[in-house]
Amino acid sequence: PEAADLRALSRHLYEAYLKNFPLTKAKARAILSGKTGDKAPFVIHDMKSLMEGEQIINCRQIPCQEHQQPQQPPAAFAAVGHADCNMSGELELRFFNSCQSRSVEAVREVTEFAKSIPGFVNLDLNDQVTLLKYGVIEIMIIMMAPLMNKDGTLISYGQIFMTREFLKSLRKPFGEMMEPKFEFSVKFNTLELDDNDMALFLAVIILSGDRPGLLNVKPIECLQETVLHSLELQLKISHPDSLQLFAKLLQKMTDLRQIVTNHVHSIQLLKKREVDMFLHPLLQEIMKDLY
Amino acid sequence: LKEKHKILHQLLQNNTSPVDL
Repeated sequence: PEAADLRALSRHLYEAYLKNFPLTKAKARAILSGKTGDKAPFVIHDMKSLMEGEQIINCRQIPCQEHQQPQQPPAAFAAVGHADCNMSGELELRFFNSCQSRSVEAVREVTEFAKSIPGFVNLDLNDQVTLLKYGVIEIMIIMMAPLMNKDGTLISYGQIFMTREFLKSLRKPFGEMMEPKFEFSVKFNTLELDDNDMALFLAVIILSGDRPGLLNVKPIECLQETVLHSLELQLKISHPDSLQLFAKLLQKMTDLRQIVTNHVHSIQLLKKREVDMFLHPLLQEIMKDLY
Repeated sequence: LKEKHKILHQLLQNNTSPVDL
């Protein structure tokens, strides 16, 4: 009976994951390996293709895979020489703002997923806020991994592939921000988790009882323990030959915290350097006094 | 804490789109 309960929890979290996260790992890997049968994603590899791809990036609608390659860049962009330094600076900032919009949407997705974890909404409301504040960026980084390979990453719900080299070429500190995520993702992807494993792992991250400022740790740890059991069982079933996968996965949580700390410092640096930069109030809330 | 995290708190209480906030 206990194992049956753990399997039921696993199914429940997997369903919540599918409901709340539009681009699953299975779908992302199919796009990256060209097995969807649909058009290949639009590739952004330089400033010119970034200008051309902006209209796709800014389209908030979830695609039905059938996107068109952009015909012509909007007139305002077409008139801009991409060699122009100031203009590419503005373009970088606009791209950064698009990333912010997507991040804000991702926070909503993660919040809805968290609410679906049995027992989460019964926790002290202050503790729910704390768990999300500390968990969301870690979750976003984990969710980036399936979208990435060593050469680049899918963005805009899989409609665009942006090359790693291009991201690296952006001016400081933009150019430095994604490289640690690629390094993490390439290693993380070798674990070959599937979407069901991912759903349970995300729940484990959210239910971390050691977040600063938690008021009532015990019920959080109890919930996490159950999800951990469910994850351990799930991994045994989905990866019977992968020894120590459970332990390896838990070790990733330490790496994640370091990445988040560095990410938040980069954002704080950006805020100081870029006079025109606007940080969304929700992201400000999350990052303020985080680490 | 709730006061300092009004939007997060709102998201927890309902599923308002943060983009609309």
